Order: sequence, then C-alpha cells, then structure tokens
Amino acid sequence: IKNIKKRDAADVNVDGIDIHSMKIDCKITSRFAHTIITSQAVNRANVSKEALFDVELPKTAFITNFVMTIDGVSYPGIIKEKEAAQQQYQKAVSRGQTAGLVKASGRKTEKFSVSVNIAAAKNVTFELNYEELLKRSFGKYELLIKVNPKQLVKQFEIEANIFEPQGISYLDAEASFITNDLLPVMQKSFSGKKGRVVFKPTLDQQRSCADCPTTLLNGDFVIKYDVNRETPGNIQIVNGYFVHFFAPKNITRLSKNIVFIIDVSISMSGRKLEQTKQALLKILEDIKEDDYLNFVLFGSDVHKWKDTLIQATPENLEEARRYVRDINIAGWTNLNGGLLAGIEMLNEAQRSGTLPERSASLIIMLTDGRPTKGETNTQTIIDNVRNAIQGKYPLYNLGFGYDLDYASLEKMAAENNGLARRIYEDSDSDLQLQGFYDEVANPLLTEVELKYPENAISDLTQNNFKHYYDGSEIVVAGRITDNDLNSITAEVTAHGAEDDMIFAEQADVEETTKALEEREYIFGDFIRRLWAYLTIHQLLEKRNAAKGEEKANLTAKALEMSLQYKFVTPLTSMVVTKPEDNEDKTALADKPLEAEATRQSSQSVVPSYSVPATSHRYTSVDGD
Amino acid sequence: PHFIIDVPQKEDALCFNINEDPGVVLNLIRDPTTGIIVNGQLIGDVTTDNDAGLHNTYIGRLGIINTQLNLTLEVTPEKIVLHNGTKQKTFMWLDEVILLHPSLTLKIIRKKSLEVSLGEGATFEVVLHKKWKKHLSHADFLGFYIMDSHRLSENTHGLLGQFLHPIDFNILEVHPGSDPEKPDATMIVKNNQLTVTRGWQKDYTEDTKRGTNVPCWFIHNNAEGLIDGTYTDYVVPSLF
Repeated sequence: IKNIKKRDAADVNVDGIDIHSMKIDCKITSRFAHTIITSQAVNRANVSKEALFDVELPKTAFITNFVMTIDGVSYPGIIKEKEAAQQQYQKAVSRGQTAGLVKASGRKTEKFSVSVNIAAAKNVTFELNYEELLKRSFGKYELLIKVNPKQLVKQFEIEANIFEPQGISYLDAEASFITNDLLPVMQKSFSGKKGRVVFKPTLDQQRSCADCPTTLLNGDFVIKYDVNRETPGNIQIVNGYFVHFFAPKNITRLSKNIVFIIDVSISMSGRKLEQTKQALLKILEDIKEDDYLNFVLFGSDVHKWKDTLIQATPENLEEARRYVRDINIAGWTNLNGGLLAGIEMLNEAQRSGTLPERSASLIIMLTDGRPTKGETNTQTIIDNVRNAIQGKYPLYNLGFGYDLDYASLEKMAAENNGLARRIYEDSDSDLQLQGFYDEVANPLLTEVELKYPENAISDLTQNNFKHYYDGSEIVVAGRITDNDLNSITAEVTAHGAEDDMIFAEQADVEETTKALEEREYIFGDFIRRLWAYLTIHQLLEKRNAAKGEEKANLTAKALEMSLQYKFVTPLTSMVVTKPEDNEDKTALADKPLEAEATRQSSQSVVPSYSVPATSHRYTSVDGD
Repeated sequence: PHFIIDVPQKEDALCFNINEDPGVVLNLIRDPTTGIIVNGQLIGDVTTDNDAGLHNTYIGRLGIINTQLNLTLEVTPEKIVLHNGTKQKTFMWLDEVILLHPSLTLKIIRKKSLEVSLGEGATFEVVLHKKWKKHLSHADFLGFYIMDSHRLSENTHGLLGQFLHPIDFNILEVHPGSDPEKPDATMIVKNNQLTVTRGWQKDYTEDTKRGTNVPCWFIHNNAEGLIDGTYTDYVVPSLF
C-alpha cells in the first residue's frame, strides 16, 4: 500500500503532511474477501499541501466504494454507467482537469491513486473498499496485499479475519520484506472456523535501519489458507442465496492428452524462444507416463513433431527433449494453420480411438504475435477454431508479451471452455509457462455438471465444467426462489479415471444459516454479493465471446448488476469529486482490462526493441 | 533533418528523415482555422569545391506565422526577428529575454533555445545548434519542437501538423535487421504495410548539446506510406 505522501517528498513528514494512521482491514467469509484500506493525514504546514493516496489492489477485485473525508466533510465516489461517467469526465477534461484514477500496474495488480489539496491545519481520511472471490490454486486460497507506504507511518496495521464454515485446515502469511526482527510482529492464528493475521509494526520496527527515516515495508504481503474437506463439496445458504464449493480429494488422476501449439515465428527469436524451450523441457520432466502428447510448431509453415499423439514413454520423452532443444525460428505467424493442425490431431485421435478411453484432452497454445501468414482475419480464425473443436476439449491460449491481440485470444479460449493467460516478458517467463502447465497438469474429472432442484432455484452461475483439476475448486452460486425450501440437494456428475461419478450434497437451510451467524465476521449479504461478483465475472467472460443481440443482452445484464451491487467493473466507473481551490473537480476510477494492457516501461523486460520513456517526447524536426 | 513523431496513444514514437536539397522550404504546420503556419528552410553542410557527394540537410531558417494576427517570426541561427504588422523587433541569440506580447510570448534562453507561445495551447520550442568551432563542414542549424498543440484545430496539416491527430499503427513480426542492434518489423499504418527499423533519434530539448535518445520506429524512403502524399507535397515556395 502506497500511503498518503507529499509529492516528490523523499522522506517522512516533509513539508508538513503528517500521516498518523494506515489500516488495511480484510474480512474473508467463505472465500469472499472484503478489504478496506483507510489512511489518515493532517497538514501541519502553514500553507495548503497535496496529499496522495496511492494503493494497489488485485486485478480480480472490484472496487465497491471510495470516500474522502476532508476536515469532516465527506466526498464519496459514485458508481455510474461508464458512458454516463465518461460524459461527466469529458466535461471535466475540457476544463483542463484531472485524469483517470485506476491504472494497470503489474502482473496481478492495478493501482488506484488520488491526490487532493489539504488546507493548512486540516486533515484528510481516505477509505477504499474492494471485494474479490479468492480462487483456489495448488490447494490454497491466496490473498495478496501490496505494501509500499514509502515512509514511516505512526499507526500501521494489517488485520485479516477469516471465517470459513468448513473449518480452516491451514493458514500462513508471509511478506517479501519481512526480516527476523519483524517475524514476531506477524501474528497468525487459526482455530476451528476462524483465522486471524495481524501485522502491526511500530515506527521503529518499520525503519529500514536503526535511526533511518526510510521504511522497509515494501513488497507483497500474502495470506494463504485452505479449508477442511470432509465431504467433496459444501453448500452454504444465507438470506435466499446459496453457494456451492466443490473440490473433491483423493480421486485418481486422469491421464491427459495434451497438444502444445507453439509459435516459432521470427518475433519469438532470442530470449522468448529460449525460455519457451526451457519451460517445455521442464514440463517434459513432469509429464506422466500414461499421458499422451505432441507438439505443433507454427511459423510461416506448420510442423508436427509426430503425426499423431504419442504416449509419454521414457524413450518418447527423450526424443521429445531432443526435438524441443532443436526448435528453431521459422518465419511469419501462421496462427490459423497451427491451431487447426493441433485440433485436427486430437480429433483424429478421438475418431480412431487411439487415446485412453478415460482421459482428459487439452490444447495449450502459445503465441507472441498477431497472425501474418495464411488466414489473418482474426474472426475467421476464431470461427475456424470453434468449428473444429466443437466443445470437445478446452483451449488455453498463452499470450507472450504485449504485441498481440490478447482480446481475441481471450475470446477464442472462452468459446472453447478454456482461458487466456498473459505471459509477461521477463526473466521468469519460463517459470510462468511452467506454472500455468502445473495448474492443468493433473485433471481429476471431466464433464463436471452440478445440478440443483430446478423449481427451487434460479440465476445459477456456470454449472458445467469441462475439467476439474487437482488443487482447484469449482464454485457455483444461485438464488433460492422457493421460500419454503428446507434443504438444497446438489448432484454432481462427472467422468473420473475409473468410473463415472455422482456426488450428492445436501444442506439444510436453517442449519447452514445458523452456522454462518457469526456477526463479527459477516459483512452484509456476503453470499449474495459473492453470487453477484461471480455472475458479473461470468457475464463479462461470455460477453467477450458473444455477438450482436446476445452481446447486448449480456452487457445490459452485467451493467445492471454492476450498478445494483455497486461494483466498479469494465462497464462502470466511479466518479470521484474532490474539492480543489473552491471548485469541485471530478476524476474517474475505471477497471483496466488485461486485453488493453500495454508494456509497462518500468518492467524489467527485454523485448526485441526498446520502448521509449514517456517523458521528454515531442513531435519535432531536428538534426544531429 | 530528422523528424520524431510522438504517438502518445501507443506510448511510442515514429521517426523519419526528409532528404531534400538545401534552400527548399518545407511546410511543417498549417492550421487554416487558427491561421498558424510554420515553415522550415533547409540548409546543407558547408561543402568544399571538390566535394560532390550527398550531404545531410538541416533546418536553417524557420518561419512561424499567425495570419489572423498578422504576426511573423523569423528564426535563424543568427537572430530572431518578430514582425507585428509594420513593426519589427530583432533579438540576438545572445539575448536572455522574455517578451510578453498580447498574443505571443517569446522566451529566449541565451545561445540555447527559444520558446514561442501563440496564446494558450500552442507552444513551440526552437533549439539552436551551434557548430563546433573547428568543424569545417557543419553550419549552425535549428531544431523545432511542438511542446503543446491543444490550440491547433483538427484541420491542422503539414509534415509535423498531420501527426497532431491520433494515428494508429500496428507492429508485426519484429525480426533481426541488417544492424544487430536495430531490428526490422512490419508496420501497418494508414492501410500501408511498411518495413520499418527500430532505432532512436535525438531529442535536444533537455540537453541541447548531447541530446536524449528517443527510441522510435524509423520509416524509410522519406516517410513514404506514413505521411499523407509524398514529401514533395509539402514543399512551399517561400518561408512566409
């Protein structure tokens, strides 16, 4: 968290802005996290000063509220339809005022910053609220808090209270800046349903060295936890809304059939190709003997390692390693050709019955550019891929760097039960690639369908999933329409490694409601908000892949819910009004989209060309 | 001279050279709405009689005009002359002066640069490049930078002026070029497919002696395909 500070001030409390508190208060109930960041400051100077509130929040979170209180007068942010907010904003811009408040800032975060002039001897309190559903990955939920106050803060505190009706099985917290001296300051405890993490360093404990005026609090503060799983699933019901968490354990892993479709066009040359090779070699080490695999490389032309998928025997893996080491650059980007060759290979294997009967097939495609060879019309490629896959296997699109049409990769993946992920150009790109593979390396179930009593529920979130991977969790939420319903029964059907499986889950409405009556942990209608959050996310994903009237309907529904539940989503903006020189100014908080992300000049990237710094660049004519 | 085009939407820059003969006047900015015009006259290296090869050219003389206000400003490496109707004022580069005229502000930084503001939202900077005393072939020359163009209308054109409107381009297939430090790429711009080279050009607004490297995509062939028409379309008969 970047705290309030005087602009350009290198040290604490320079020029009179005195920050006396900064608190990050997080309440997590049933994986749904509600975070409030509050910061208070006083201008002790004789003249007005500018205070800056600058914090980073997870990309997966939606801002829900922001209030600025200056000397007792509150200026709340108002969430509006994006277009309406933009119009208001344009008026402000035409008067030469202000800029957007939220910007993409890193791989996992976006930055919210607002500054305001504080008159002499006046005080200001900033309060930002955001919410997110924590995703289970590698068997843990993870809450990320970015800490960067840049100066010593008199009362600095991070407090997270977790309430999980299933009971907490594991809880840990770590910070990238932690020292031996600070370790005892981090208090972690859990018992039964409750967990707590508190980090409250004193001024001296914040110092980067004894008597130093600088802070060592700079980095990631991460809380990880998991819950008990006595049953494969757990249903929770509060105030007419339910959520079903499904994460069975002790299930035999399925073998998988995986096709890697790799871009080897000339723009991949150099470090990107080397990192890709490193990642593939590491993946080959982890691949199981009952898995099947193949590689399709596309440059100007398309090359297959083998004509069909082959089993990952030690001999075949050795040959695969040799093949990967010898991968070379080969011209332009024939994306369409590469994708269709990989899909057809899986289709053919399925037709001929050469793959294990109970196995999970998937495609991982990696590209760093736009199509420049063969079919170059992106929509046609998307249509071709959808028609070729026909919903049979998920397609995961990895976009390497920024010189690509990420929105199209997202759309293509969403249409084919997969997802897109950006691989950031950096020294750890190979680890990012491996990390993604690890997430999908252990499929446990395929064709997972979660069914509920049809007449008693409505507004269900996605309840069909192509695959369920070890260490993840399926979440479905919905609304109960039958007021007299005493219990909910869920039936989950899926294909496992040995059998088809049916899991049944029942939850008593009264009992689960009672179990959740822990007032101090519950922030409002959290299951309803969880349902709304999940529904909006899924509507936005579906919207990416939709066209025409369907797209308009999805947009309208997502917008309506964003406004109703006061979420800053890609369809809404929060208008923040702040008093400046006796005249109110407005600024907008918008949610940045990954598809619109651009290379950050501060990132340590080594692209094949350098990117100019944004300062000192003018349209000009000159000579040397 | 080398042109640098800032493309803020892409957080990137484009650059190109225009190679024309000394004496030729190029229109840099023309805004019929505000009446602001900027023209630049080229000069070449100082050559010797037996030197018949190709030479670099530079901006040797600048004309900044506001037709609506009947103001003209002539800038050469020697002096700065302001014509206001029938009145004329001359400044030398040795002067350190700020002139607050009702419709124009001039700020001369002695022997370095000149800032010209034609009202709020139209500010230019002229950089003076003095030759190295012992350098025989170079002449003194000028650089011209658009610091603020908000006041210029959407009708603005000219070699620089056309780029004050948003321009979109896409870079495809970055690949090694003839120089290992300067990769080539394909640029899609204005429905043209151009081969461009990643390089850098100098911006002298901060450091008038050494300049600052601005990474940019270099467009070859006098910016053919990037600029509207060809560079000869921007040749005008005189500075004013």
